[in-house]
Amino acid sequence: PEPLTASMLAAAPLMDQKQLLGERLYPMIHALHPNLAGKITGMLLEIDNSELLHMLESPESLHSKVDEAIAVLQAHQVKECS
Amino acid sequence: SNGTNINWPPEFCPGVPWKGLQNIDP
Repeated sequence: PEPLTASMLAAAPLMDQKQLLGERLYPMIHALHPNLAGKITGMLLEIDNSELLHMLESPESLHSKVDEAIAVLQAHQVKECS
Repeated sequence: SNGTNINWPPEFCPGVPWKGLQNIDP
């Protein structure tokens, strides 16, 4: 699929923006953590869209946030998705 | 919400409309 851009996002309603970002983020997160991808994506979607766009373009940024999210999830003792 | 919702965070599923926190805290 073509890259997601800020202008594409801006043209969509707010919740659709999160949907678009989630659809792009999920496969990348799933490759890292298949069992927790849904929860991690849900957490990351609470971040500002501009930062999410940056994460899509910067694997280092994404990995950093994913690591943070996992630490928080473990602190909340979230069970793995079956 | 009492701030200790054990269902947090909401889970994103590809292809399913994302409702964010509305999923768990109506």
